[in-house]
Amino acid sequence: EANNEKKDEL
Amino acid sequence: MNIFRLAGDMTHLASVLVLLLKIHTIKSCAGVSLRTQELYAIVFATRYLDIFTSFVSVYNTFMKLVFLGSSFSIVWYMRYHKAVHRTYDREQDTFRHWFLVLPCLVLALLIHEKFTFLEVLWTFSLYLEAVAILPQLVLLQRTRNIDNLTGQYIFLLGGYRGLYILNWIYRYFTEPHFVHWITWIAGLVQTLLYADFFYYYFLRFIGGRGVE
Repeated sequence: EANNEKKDEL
Repeated sequence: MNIFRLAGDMTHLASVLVLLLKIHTIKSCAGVSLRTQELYAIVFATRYLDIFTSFVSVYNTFMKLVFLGSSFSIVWYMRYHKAVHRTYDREQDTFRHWFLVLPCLVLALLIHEKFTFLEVLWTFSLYLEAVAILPQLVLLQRTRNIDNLTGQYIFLLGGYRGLYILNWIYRYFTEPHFVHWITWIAGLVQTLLYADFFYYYFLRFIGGRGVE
């Protein structure tokens, strides 16, 4: 699931 | 969100505001590399493609719009605003920045976390951002000393990714599975490229002289 996490950083 | 990332985002925001302040108030972009600004516009355009498809938070979306809007406005100012355009140092700002774009795109096609359109372009934006400052640093060496606002702009721009490195260290120790080698290495390279600028910038603070 590491890959599917949302990109929460700018 | 942690204090390092917030500080990083605020530092990045400050760098953009300092540059917009300089260009908008004194109508001058002397010492600023248009090529670096163009690269940054590409960085944000390819990094925030998911702005309308994946909502993270109001803060996240707001900041993406600010970075997109400011980077494209700065390019517009430097290219088309009659007063600002005159102060652009075209003869000195000659770094072949398009030679940076292609290798970053090829590298993104070879090294990425997932082979999807969005992910490859997002990875491309990371690699491009790492080297986007090069035209500006080359221009800085050619024009020798620069005004305070431009110096502060570069300092803040270099500092924000350094704060992001602290954020990645913090998240690595506090969140399981938080491992992003590509982002970390690109961020480290980006920050290291500012090393000699930081050295001279601090000398200026200590010596009280202009940035030589």
